[in-house]
Amino acid sequence: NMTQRTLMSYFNKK
Amino acid sequence: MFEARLLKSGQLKKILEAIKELLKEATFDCSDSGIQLQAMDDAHVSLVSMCLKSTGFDKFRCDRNLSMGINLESMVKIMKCCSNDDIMTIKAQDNADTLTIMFETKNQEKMSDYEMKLMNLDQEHLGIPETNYSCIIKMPSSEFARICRDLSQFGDSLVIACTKEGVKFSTSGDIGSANVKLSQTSTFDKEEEGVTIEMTQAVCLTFACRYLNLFCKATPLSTQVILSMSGDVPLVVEYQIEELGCIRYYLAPKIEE
Repeated sequence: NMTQRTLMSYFNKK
Repeated sequence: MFEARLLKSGQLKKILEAIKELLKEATFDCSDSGIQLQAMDDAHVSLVSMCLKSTGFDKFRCDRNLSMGINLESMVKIMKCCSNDDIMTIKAQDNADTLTIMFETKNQEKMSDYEMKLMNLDQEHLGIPETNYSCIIKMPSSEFARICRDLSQFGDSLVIACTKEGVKFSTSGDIGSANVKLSQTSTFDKEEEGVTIEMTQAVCLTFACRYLNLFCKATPLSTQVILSMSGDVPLVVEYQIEELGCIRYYLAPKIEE
């Protein structure tokens, strides 16, 4: 089973 | 005062078509260098980053930095009122709560103007780190759109595996599996018709077909698409808009639980 990551796991809020 | 004149309003029409299904609304940040937009879809899985250079416009004036919150559905309605080769001008006063969009036919026999209300949007900008991607694939945008469309019939996820030999797109689902493999083109007449791969390390990642298909709405903007990938980081799908700028889409991968 695959889980969709979100961008927050990779990019920080400015 | 902000004023930008574009000789082909069709370009902005295509840009809106390329983002309107991912984003309901977005902030257009205007400065003297051009117009920038960065926004995530509601699920925070993908991000659109667009840059239109001031030099790509016929005229561009931006006295003070201006952030315009725009309902994209409303703007699409306005853009439906012009022909692709109409000249368009967008205009706003400093601190304005409306944007004026004007169209003129080339012979100037028909002029129309529309005023659109601007919105206050919560801006949530992400810092995207500089990345040296392990694989950079350049290919015809129509071919990429075709592969995404074809393979999404079979499954929800698309595996993109890039090696020295080429790039393989795979999917599987209830009815079976599908693979499309593209090799680097050895000879091609035009650069935009070829497939080229720059690779320092092989990469294999899985992405949601739904988002890839939405990114492909940008296909009319560019004959080529550039896919950048590294292990366990978001994919970048980039379309360069001739002389005007580019649209980049970022998509977080799916991972094994």
